[in-house]
Amino acid sequence: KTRIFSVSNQKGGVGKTTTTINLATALAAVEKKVLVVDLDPQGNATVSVGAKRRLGSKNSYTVFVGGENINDCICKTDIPYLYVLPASKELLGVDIELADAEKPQFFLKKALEQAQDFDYIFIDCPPAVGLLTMNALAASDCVIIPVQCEYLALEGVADLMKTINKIKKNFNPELRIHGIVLTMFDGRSNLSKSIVSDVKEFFGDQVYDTLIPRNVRIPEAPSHGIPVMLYDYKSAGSQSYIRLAAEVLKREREF
Amino acid sequence: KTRIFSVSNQKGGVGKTTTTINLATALAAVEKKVLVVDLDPQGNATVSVGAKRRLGSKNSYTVFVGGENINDCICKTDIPYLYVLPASKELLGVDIELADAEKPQFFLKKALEQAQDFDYIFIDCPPAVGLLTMNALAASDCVIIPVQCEYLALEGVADLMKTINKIKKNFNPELRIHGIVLTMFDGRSNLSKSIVSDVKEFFGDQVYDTLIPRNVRIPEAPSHGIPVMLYDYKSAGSQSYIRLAAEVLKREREF
Ligand SMILES: Nc1ncnc2c1ncn2[C@@H]1O[C@H](COP(=O)(O)OP(=O)(O)OP(=O)(O)O)[C@@H](O)[C@H]1O
Ligand SMILES: Nc1ncnc2c1ncn2[C@@H]1O[C@H](COP(=O)(O)OP(=O)(O)OP(=O)(O)O)[C@@H](O)[C@H]1O
Ligand SMILES: [Mg+2]
Ligand SMILES: [Mg+2]
Repeated sequence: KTRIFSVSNQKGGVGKTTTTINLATALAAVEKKVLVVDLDPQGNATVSVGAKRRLGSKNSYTVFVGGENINDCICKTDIPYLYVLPASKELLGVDIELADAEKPQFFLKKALEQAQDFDYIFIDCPPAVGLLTMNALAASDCVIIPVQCEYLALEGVADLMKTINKIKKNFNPELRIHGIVLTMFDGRSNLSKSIVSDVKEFFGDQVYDTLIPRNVRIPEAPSHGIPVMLYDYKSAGSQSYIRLAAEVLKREREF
Repeated sequence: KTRIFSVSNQKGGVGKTTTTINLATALAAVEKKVLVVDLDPQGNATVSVGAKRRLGSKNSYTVFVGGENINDCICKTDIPYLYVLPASKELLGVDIELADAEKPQFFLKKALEQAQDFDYIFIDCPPAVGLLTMNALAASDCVIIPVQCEYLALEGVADLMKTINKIKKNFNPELRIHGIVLTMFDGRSNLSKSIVSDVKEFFGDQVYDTLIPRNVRIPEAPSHGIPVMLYDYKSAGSQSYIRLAAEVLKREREF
């Protein structure tokens, strides 16, 4: 059975896209067949794996709102076992367009049920809690929550947990929090360290042991259209995502 | 006449809140009466000036959707001449709630017309292009666009310009782009430098000369509830925002 993960946090710039594509790449590297669904109108996940945003057809908007068959819209990446459903700018209009539809939260779930024989599907969410993110959470088995090691990013985590519980109660009782990943950790900063201890104290086992350090190679990779894991395998950024993927797989066995 | 600025970019984590509160503080320091309107449900601007998010009344949601008189909801900050209209979680529901309302784009404009004798109003926008941001743009004289010096942040700027032009054409012909501010510039990174030259080449004079450097004192300030300008006046972060404020005032005289 395909395992579907959402990577979500309404706080902007915390590493959702970076976590989505690097986890997906690490799982593809161990020959799991993985699909990245880009649900962010900006299409950062699409660009980060070397694909192009599409307009009008064969994209995550035409699949989930327009009813196109997902298998006709998925494209291969240069990375074996890794596929992507590209984003489209048209996703911007979803909140208003689907506001009156019947069960607007389940459009994506229906579309993903058609996707054949993937081991994992990762959905990259936009920085908001609108209908796009609600569709992602309603369609998912699990959620991974990136939290940047900075004070402003802490404020929104409790809100996000409440939103996830609301979706779980009303639309998707199977939904579980797979884990919280602390990103852009700066070992020289006391604030960064105190944020890590606060989050671990508050959320306990839900927090992955792997900390993702702030690493200058990470923001360089998207300009080459490849995940940092391929751009600079030995970098601290890549190595931390490899460790995180191992931790994700370990939890999968325990679930 | 009150000058109203929106600080907007749908890309997350690019420095919208940081730019809003530090520009507002710099103008308050030269005795302009300034109001920060926090339109982001996360309330980062509210927290960054030492106030608290409010629920149920006297917040940016009850003012712009509920029709409360803005003058009853504004609170002083510890900084002379600086006031804030706190955010509320209830802002999350605006897209769906106002979808059927008449002229949903003008709710904020009507509410801000009541705000008395401010020299400047700065609206901190969430990382999205939904009804909250549309209300902010429809109510504003000018927009300031923070762009992080990283590759993924470039992708969305052209989209944002299109959105601004759409709002200008359909809802607010006076709206102008005041400027683009490049943030989190890292002088050691070639990518950062090439992003600066790309943005300057593409957008020319619209780009402010002042570059905001990546500076570790900036993310520390919100945990103390004060803008970096007061937290560490001599830091590179503060000094760059003071220079930016001077540039903003210079452009104001030229407009
Ligand atoms: N560990 C890291 N170290 C350094 N830079 C990072 C790290 N993780 C992400 N980045 C960079 O920070 C920026 C924000 O990351 P990313 O785009 O993945 O966040 P996001 O949460 O998906 O943003 P949005 O809210 O806009 O969707 C990007 O330029 C990315 O390359
Ligand atoms: N020049 C800078 N140097 C270092 N850190 C910065 C700088 N500007 C902002 N930051 C930090 O980066 C994070 C993101 O900035 P900020 O919250 O202002 O962005 P935003 O665009 O408002 O985010 P959102 O999209 O969630 O509203 C914050 O933790 C902030 O303190
Ligand atoms: Mg993203
Ligand atoms: Mg913000």
